[in-house]
Amino acid sequence: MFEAKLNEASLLKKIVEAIRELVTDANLDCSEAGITMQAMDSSHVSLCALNLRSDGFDHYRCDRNLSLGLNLANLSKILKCAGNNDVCTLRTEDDADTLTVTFESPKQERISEFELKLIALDAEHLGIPDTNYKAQVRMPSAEFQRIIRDLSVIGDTCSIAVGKDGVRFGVEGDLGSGSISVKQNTAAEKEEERVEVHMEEPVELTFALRYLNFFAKATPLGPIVALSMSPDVPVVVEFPIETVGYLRFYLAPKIDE
Amino acid sequence: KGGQTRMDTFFKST
Repeated sequence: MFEAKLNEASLLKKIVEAIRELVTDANLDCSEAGITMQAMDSSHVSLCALNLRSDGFDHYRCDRNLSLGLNLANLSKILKCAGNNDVCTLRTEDDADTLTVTFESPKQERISEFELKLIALDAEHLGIPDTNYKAQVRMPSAEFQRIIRDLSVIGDTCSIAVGKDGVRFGVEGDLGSGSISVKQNTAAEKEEERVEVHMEEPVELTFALRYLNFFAKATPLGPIVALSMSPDVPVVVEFPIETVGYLRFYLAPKIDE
Repeated sequence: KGGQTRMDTFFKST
């Protein structure tokens, strides 16, 4: 059997809200090591990868590897029935065609149980090689979200240039052009307010703001976002999930014609 | 503006 208990249903809610506009259906791959999920949007232009380590759960048991095919819109409907502080348990028997989702309020006075139908998905799984990226930035996720949202009003694409002093987001549109530069700041009192650049060489790539906006929906997952870039390969936009794992998004840079 | 490359161009199916 498979059973995974999370102290806060809100974490699962945030994960599903972060990806459900991008991904319709996905397999949750469960093993002794934890839960992973890899899925592409319908046009296969972006990819998201979730990793939740088993030791990040309150309780975790997975007797044999399982792939649970889920419709994310339907999972979202069920998660809306959970209080943010509810304890959430996912459970399925071997060969079951449903996933049992349980919410327990902190004082145990309210217990909800749902059976979500599983779907058979013939999902393509891509091997993502370990890559030594030329430029990496860690910055506050709320700042990233705001920059992407603001630039989306001006244009369709955004250049991201990482240099030794920081990162510059540039945009061009019918009304003109603009840029927002965020300076490296490793001295900020709180770790989550720091902007840190690690680079071997400056990298500048251009991306579709439509997809970066989808990725920014993961902002509630944590205070930090990490961008990893190398020339001519997909950017990795990673939202670390404290003590549990991460949610990563991949998007290819725009190619100049 | 350029085109958008699919992910399976970069990462191979396993």
